[in-house]
Amino acid sequence: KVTFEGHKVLRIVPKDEVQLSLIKDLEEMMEFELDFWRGVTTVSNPVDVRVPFHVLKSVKDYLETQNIDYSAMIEDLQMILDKEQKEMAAARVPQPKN
Amino acid sequence: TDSFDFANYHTLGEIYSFQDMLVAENPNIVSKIVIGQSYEGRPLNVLKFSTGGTNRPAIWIDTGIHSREWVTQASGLWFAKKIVTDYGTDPALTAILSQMDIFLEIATNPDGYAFTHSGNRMWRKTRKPNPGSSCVGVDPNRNWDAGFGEPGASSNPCSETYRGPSAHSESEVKSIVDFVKSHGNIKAFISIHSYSQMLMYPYGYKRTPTNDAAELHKVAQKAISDLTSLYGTKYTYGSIIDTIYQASGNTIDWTYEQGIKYSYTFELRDTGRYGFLLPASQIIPTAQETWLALMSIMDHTSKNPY
Repeated sequence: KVTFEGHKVLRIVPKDEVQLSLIKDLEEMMEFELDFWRGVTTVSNPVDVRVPFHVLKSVKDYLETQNIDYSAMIEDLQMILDKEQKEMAAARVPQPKN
Repeated sequence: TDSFDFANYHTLGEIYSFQDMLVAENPNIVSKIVIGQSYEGRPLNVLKFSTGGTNRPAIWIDTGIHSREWVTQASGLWFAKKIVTDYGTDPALTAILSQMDIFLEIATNPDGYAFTHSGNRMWRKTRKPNPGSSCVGVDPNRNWDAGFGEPGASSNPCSETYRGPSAHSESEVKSIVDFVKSHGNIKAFISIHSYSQMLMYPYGYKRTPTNDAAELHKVAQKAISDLTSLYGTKYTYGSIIDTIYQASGNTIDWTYEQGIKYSYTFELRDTGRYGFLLPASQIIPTAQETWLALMSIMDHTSKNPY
């Protein structure tokens, strides 16, 4: 089962057309294995991207070097997935038959 | 189905059982149609809500074509129950069903959905292998024969928006295509995704507005006003290309080009706090507010025959 330890979902907000195009370039970089949850649209529209742990530093460096604003929308993806699993399991506890 | 837990996410098996149970409980109004098989051989089930007649004009609703968008399948379950509960008590829905049938496909990409439970919660695409690539699956919302292969989809099998080798290459898509064509009397087609809180109409693959853009916009405006009235959830609306981005080969561009005027696609909650991991506590509010918008579109469709 694929797990997502250390993956973050970053919210990136392009300020101008140049930044927009730089984020589009990021979308094309298959080697980063980025998963764009909300793709690149227009200036000021947020882009949400899941970044695997092993490329997190490179992606952050890329954004910071280009002065592109970002924040962590989801700090720890696996933590939310574990919680979701727990809730589903709890909901599935068989009810006593009447 | 009265004791079904609509406030939690469910496995594909539970969804299939729910569908069978709903049919068994309401044989006068619900039946199950299998329109095809997924790549891995799972049935593509569609619930048909009908009060009689043959080949009545119909409304199509699908949820879960992108498997990881769990709130959509969960909302589909809630819609199914809502239809049987409200029929006979809600005058608007009763009037719609007196003239039209409703088709609801809850798990439109069952292989992907099963895989989100067993292998990768973040899986979006179908599960068919791509010859010559280690990457699996096609984006079933880029696989339709409407601007297929044009900008707004990827030709790379490793991309999340991979369009596939040819239009309708995915059985999950082809089965709907065949069903829509053979039915021939579908008047509204609503394909439901998450997240971003949007309601959109064609086109996605080109900038040219549709001939019905003004009416589609007005209907969207009313639908969103109704949706927002419940919990204040803010939606944007417009054509796909103006509201999100260029997306070629998408579902509703194809349905519109087949002559289904009222072709819409939703992006349900949220705007980016949880993304595809919307907490289960938000399923029912999401479904409730979406239902108001669906009712608005269905009502308009039934009152404006074409």
